[in-house]
Amino acid sequence: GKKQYDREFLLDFQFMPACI
Amino acid sequence: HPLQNRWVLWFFKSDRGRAWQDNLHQVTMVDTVEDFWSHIQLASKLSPGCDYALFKDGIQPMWEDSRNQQGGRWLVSLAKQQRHCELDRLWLETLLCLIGDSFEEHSREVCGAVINIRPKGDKIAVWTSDAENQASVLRIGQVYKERLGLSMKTIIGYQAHTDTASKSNSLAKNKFVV
Repeated sequence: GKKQYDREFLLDFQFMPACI
Repeated sequence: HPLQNRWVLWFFKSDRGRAWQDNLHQVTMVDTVEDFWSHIQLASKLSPGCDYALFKDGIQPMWEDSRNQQGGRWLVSLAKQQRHCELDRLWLETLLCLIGDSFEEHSREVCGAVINIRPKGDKIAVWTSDAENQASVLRIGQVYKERLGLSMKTIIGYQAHTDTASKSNSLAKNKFVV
């Protein structure tokens, strides 16, 4: 399905370390 | 959290001594929300004469690319003093629109976005693939202007790349405005 994210959702990840 | 599209971040540093294409460098590729945040840089860190571009994988940030030739750009021209307070916010919002697939069914028309840091005024633009697709271009422009929080009286223009490429003076004519 379509992966659409609104800005609030995206901003929640701003300071989360990327899980590599 | 996978993105709808894979995106490539490009960096451009103008160097008169070299061909334009040789000044364009691919920085990284992102296809998840987490990737995006771990790679993205503030625009205000760029020095004058430099650009960032975030484009869908497979599309180069230049007019000549087959997906850009018939297209154009929604252009936001910033006043000099906006560099310190607005630049980073406007660029980040532009990127969130792209990676969030925020232009409804018209998102597939979006190719990418470019930010130019220039002494005479910075510019941010969203590139779309078909300048003749009025419905998509206008809807993308309306959503974009709203997402940037620009006031109703602030007008942004859409220019076809063919006009920008052949313009005599510094201002290519607007095909659309919102």
